[in-house]
Amino acid sequence: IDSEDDLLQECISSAMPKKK
Amino acid sequence: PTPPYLKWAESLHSLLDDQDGIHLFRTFLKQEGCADMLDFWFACSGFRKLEANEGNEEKKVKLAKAIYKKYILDNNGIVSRQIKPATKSFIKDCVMKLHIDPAMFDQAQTEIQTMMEENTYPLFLKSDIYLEYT
Repeated sequence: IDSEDDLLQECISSAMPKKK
Repeated sequence: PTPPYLKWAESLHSLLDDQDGIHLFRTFLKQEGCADMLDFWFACSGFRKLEANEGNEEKKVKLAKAIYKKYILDNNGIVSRQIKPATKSFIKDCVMKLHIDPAMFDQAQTEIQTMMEENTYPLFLKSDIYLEYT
């Protein structure tokens, strides 16, 4: 379950804009 | 130069293109009990991006299943309730048959985006949380 959540979190973060 | 918070009022995309904007919008959505909508929207974008890297089929399958399980499977979830039944069964089909496609969540993402543009985004711009920030 943890790894699924980690995978999701990583996926969400990867789509966010980087700090300008 | 235009301050970022004025840009946020131009469109949902300008808001979602700024880290501080996302953070404030998410705080607002959390108050309203629908932060999952924003997380789902970013998860869909992230999933589509995975396409660029070859050789992570297993990761894609795992991720597609995780997104499906967390946001779509539960019909009472805030995201699931905003997605059309036909869109949900299309995604379910893709997951069950392991037809993992980078665009498999696109329609669902569009439906959630429309919902945010018509509903939560205008509410956010009128909210105390945004007005206090400005």
